[in-house]
Amino acid sequence: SSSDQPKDEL
Amino acid sequence: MNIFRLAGDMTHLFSVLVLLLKIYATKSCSGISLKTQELYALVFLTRYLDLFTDFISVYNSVMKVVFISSSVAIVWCMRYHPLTRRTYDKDLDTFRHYILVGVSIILALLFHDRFTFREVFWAFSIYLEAVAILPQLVLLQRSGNVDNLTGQYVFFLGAYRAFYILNWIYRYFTENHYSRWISWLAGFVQTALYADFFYYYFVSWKNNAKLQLPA
Repeated sequence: SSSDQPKDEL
Repeated sequence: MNIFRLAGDMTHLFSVLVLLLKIYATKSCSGISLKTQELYALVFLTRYLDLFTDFISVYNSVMKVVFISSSVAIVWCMRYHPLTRRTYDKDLDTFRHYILVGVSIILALLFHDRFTFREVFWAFSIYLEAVAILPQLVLLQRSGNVDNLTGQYVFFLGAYRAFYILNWIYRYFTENHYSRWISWLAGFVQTALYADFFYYYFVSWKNNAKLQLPA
């Protein structure tokens, strides 16, 4: 799921 | 990092530079919505909370500092700078932008990845950014003729999120289980809001005429 990914986008 | 995201970030950075140029070169912020600038400052302040906690890359940190400082500087200029503040179209910039903030807060409390402080603030910033341009678009329609730099500012600001949509499509196909449905939906709405502006911008460019938005 998207939650465990770091927010690497601006 | 992929080419679409880099193009998006560079377009976004360029839109900020064009806005700074417009205010500096014309010594005026006529045609610029202070409310949209305040909303963008809020978007960056609530999205980049991790600036001092999570280090992702020098590029990431530098861009966050640039976006936060430029948006806060523009709000300060338009509110308090003795020369610039007088040129602000106060009586045209009447969009009730606190409604946009309120709706974004409710949406963020309802729809988020995880119910944590960081994630709710991040979702809030995504929803708010999607609608932050509305006061500016309304002001452009009211102020009739749009000066070139202001038109270019809004154009690049709208184009950057379109590049981000391409970036999300690219990442969806190249990274397994990559899903950012909050960003996708909000990004789609954000870009769609520019549709009619893009149309009139293209028409004015094709006819080599002044950008005119229908009142």
